Amino acid sequence: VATHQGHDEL
Amino acid sequence: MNIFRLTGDLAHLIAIIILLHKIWKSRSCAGISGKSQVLFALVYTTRYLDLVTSYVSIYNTFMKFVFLATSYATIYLIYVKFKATYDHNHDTFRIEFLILPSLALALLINHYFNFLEVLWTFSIYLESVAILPQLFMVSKTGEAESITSHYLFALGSYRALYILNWIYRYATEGHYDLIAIVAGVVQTVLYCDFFYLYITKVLKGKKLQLPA
Repeated sequence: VATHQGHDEL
Repeated sequence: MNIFRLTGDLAHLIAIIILLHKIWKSRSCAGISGKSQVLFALVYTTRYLDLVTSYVSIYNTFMKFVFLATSYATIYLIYVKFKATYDHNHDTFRIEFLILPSLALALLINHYFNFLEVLWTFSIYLESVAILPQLFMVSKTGEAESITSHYLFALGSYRALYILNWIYRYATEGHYDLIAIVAGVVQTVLYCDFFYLYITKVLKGKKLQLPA
């Protein structure tokens, strides 16, 4: 599930 | 970080280096869509605003800076330094038809409704279609230089490799982000026709020429 705290990909 | 993600990022980086090198060496941006490059700069600017709010790793921060800096450098080369060689008569795609629907969709379909998240979502949607002015330009002129084809192949491969990365991440971490996945699939599908021409023509030493 996607985290809403920040995206870790470019 | 896994091998698909890393090679995806490297393909993206190689694409940018090919483009900058081509423009710099030939002192010309003929055949390159300035509009696609403006869209990419808008994509990176709206996506990497999180540089100031969230830290992931040195690698992420460094790559974000590189993508931002090179996208603005490319725009500078096309619209300022080698302006005389910019083929604007063939670069006629109306980018508002990509920007406005991407913005509307980002406002409607997002993970979380706040400023940064909506801009991140907008950047994902816009990136998926940002190459259209370039593909439109190639179809209008009916051909592309080999080096432009290599650029497009590397740029298209990047999101395709990200799809493998997302499959891998889902299998190993249970992590998935539907917005990125759907947009990434759309983005990759848009390149399929080009990939076919690249493999059947450019790799065999022929020029990328569309059938009349």
